[in-house]
Amino acid sequence: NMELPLKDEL
Amino acid sequence: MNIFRLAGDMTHLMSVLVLLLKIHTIKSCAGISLKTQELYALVFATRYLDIFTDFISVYNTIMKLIFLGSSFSIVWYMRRHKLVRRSYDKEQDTFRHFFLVLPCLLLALVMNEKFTFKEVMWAFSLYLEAVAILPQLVLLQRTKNIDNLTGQYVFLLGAYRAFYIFNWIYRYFTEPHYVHWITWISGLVQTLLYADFFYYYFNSWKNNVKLHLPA
Repeated sequence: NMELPLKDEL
Repeated sequence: MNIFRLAGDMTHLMSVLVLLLKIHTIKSCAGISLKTQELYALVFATRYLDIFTDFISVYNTIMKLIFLGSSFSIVWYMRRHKLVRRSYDKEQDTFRHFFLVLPCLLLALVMNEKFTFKEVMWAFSLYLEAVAILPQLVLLQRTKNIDNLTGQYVFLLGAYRAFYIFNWIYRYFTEPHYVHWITWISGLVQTLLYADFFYYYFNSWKNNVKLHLPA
């Protein structure tokens, strides 16, 4: 499954 | 990381520190909406679910802990601390924040990047953050005299998201496939909600008069 990019923002 | 995002995070941090300073030193939360503080605690609790699963950077983890710790301790101060709670304006702070939480939750169930618990909670936290300031803005309209620290708190809180908008524009043009419509629209709505406050805040600063919002 297409992994979503990590949420790197606060 | 870019200068806009760093400026945004530092402004956000300052807003929290200004509020903690006010509550901790003069033991007063006059003019502060407990409803907004509770909504912010919920925003951080649902936004940072990944704090122990996804490690981004030391900076990211430390900032998340600061925002979680400060938002929950502010709620604790306003609810439990015998001196601070006395200055809480219960009669004026009557915004029913349940009517903000429910629509945001329903919207998050429909509009999200992926229908998983974490992604729905993440979208919910963005929608909720966009409207979390409403009880505070309503309270400011009701309480005539807005003290400087409260005015600075709301101003910094609005300014941080404005910096983030520049950060999103910068990242859109510098990083391929950087598209987050949910974040962008929520952040834009959030900043627009502060527009009239900014207008009156800037005028009170320019004319060097006390900040006063029209009824």
